[in-house]
Amino acid sequence: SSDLEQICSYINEKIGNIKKFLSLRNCGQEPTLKTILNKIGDEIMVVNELLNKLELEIQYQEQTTKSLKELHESLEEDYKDVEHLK
Amino acid sequence: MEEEVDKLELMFQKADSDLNYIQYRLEYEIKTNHPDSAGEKNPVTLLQELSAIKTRHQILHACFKPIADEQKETKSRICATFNKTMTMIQNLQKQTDLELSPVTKEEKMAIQQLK
Amino acid sequence: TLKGDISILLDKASLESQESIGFIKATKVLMK
Repeated sequence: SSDLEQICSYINEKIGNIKKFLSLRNCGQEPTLKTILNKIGDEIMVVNELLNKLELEIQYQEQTTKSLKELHESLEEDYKDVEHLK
Repeated sequence: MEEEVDKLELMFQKADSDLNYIQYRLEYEIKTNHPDSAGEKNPVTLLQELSAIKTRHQILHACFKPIADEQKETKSRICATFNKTMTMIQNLQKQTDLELSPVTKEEKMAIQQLK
Repeated sequence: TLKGDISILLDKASLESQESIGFIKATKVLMK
């Protein structure tokens, strides 16, 4: 039954997509819908910019994690030195 | 029974290919009626970009947490190593009656920051 | 919204970064 459920959700998803396209089919003709489309386009650009920033921030976080690890290693060296001193 | 199952399978495959064809025809019609122009994208392109954005967000969201957790763990390890080093130095100080220079303001702030 | 989620995540990430940089600086002061 789980296979059957998977097939049903797969088919339903496709039907959902087709309904979306059907609703968008004539949007080009209506000026109001056209402006909404343009607004969506603008919003997508803004969200892409945010995602670019997030990607850079995560790369920066990876570098910071690397520096923290290096710092920990040198602290361990210091600890060994003090132990040796003792 | 098996024959029935085969028949059902064929029906699903037929439904799947029909749906694919309908979607293809709709996309084609929308793209031809509303070609992308400067600044104006057609709905199909926008839908594709929207799903790409959702995928990208999921990937970045999945990246973020492990890196933050790793940083937290490394920081706690740094604190632990620092504390044991300082404890040993203070013990050595006692044994050798060697006075260390007083903690500077900057060092006090740093200790606060570490805590 | 998706945009809101991404902005929150972005703020969180940059806050974490600032905190870590402060932490690294403090540790280096104490290691001197």
